[in-house]
Amino acid sequence: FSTFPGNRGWSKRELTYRIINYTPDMPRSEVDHAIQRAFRVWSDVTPLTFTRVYDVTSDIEISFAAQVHNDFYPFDGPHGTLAHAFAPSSGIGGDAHFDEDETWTSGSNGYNLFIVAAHEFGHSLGLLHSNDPSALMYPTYHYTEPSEFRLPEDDVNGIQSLYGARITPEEPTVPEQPSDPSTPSCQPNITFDAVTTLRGEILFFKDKTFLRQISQNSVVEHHLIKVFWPSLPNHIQAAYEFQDRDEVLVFKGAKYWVINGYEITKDSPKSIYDLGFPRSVRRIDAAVHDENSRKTYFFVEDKYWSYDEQQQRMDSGFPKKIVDNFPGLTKIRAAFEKDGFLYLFDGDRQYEFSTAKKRVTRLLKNNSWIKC
Amino acid sequence: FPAKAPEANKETDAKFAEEYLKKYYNLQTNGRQSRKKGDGPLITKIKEMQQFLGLKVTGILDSDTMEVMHQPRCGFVDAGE
Repeated sequence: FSTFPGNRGWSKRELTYRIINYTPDMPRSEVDHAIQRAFRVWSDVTPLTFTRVYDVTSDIEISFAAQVHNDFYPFDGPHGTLAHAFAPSSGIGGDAHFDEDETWTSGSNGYNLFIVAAHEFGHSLGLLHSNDPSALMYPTYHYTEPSEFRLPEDDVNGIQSLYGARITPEEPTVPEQPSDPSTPSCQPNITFDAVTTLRGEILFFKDKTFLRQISQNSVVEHHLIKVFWPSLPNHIQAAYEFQDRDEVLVFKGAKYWVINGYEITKDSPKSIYDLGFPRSVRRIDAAVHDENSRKTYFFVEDKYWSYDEQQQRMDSGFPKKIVDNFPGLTKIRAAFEKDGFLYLFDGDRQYEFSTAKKRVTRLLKNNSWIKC
Repeated sequence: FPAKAPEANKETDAKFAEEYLKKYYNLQTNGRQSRKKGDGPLITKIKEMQQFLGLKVTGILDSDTMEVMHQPRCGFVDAGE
């Protein structure tokens, strides 16, 4: 992350904002909601509060405009520049302008206003661009399902370097001690961030913890990720085991860590772009190595890549649509391989997939492997 | 049809890159290419951009670099005032 040299952000913590006008692309209520949620991204992690005002000048004035619009930075028509914002100060300081020549949306069929506004408000609060491709403050646009959006660590560190962390009465101000997490919920509809085998065990990652199924009949263990691997981040997004190298690769954002046994290799984290992903990919949803085909599959939104571990490069002709080669599946959130089958998770569904038969052979409950 | 000659592509890319670097990396040019030995301001700025965006720092407008420059983005500068 980076901040404006010599600009420590707003001196006050209670800020106001005003929506000057609306885009015709979206219902007003959806614009209001997107803007409110975008401010909450920052108020959730700092002492800042944002109050909407209507008929008086506010600290952060929000408007939609096209081409030349009473500042020195004209917009450029569809695509290219989507929006811009000004550093904290009086007058135009803090204001955010959105290019009306874009198509604004609450979903993914256009530019998601919530995502762009959350980025621009980072500038309004004193952040510059980040060179971390996983960060919200990275300069280029990247769609994330708003309901799954989580402010990346780089951005949390950046904004808290200006305003400190948010302290709420019920939260202890002492640093969190790694205490044993509560017993895992074994609901059939439990969802996982990532799943992988590791030397015969199965690890189910979720938020800051993971479930460890050591063998078929042992009672599942529940651990904090950081207790086993202090340098791994929480909320990892994908993981797979490549047994030929006795390695597990763990992915979050545009980085990945290599675990050898229980040790993280010294050259971790690495960049996913070294594996051959295009820059438009900012995160991996799931990954699995298939012993049958000797290929590793990476799943990103509705597409997937095939990676050749021997050649150490992506196979040509990818990405392909998941549904084209995994009939019945459009998105995959977590995956692992066992006894020649792939187990693919999407939401609260687990699909047993035979790559030999190229079809789903069973539908299982998500907790089918977990012995609580 | 007729397919643009590769040089035309190169020229288009160079023009696009110059605008991009002026806008987001504070490139200052008076339109003339530097005759001095070593990296001129344009190549220096291309390297600065590649460094910032996590690209391979080559100083040339390779496909990775062009792909990122064509991605929709925020109008705020990446470097400079």
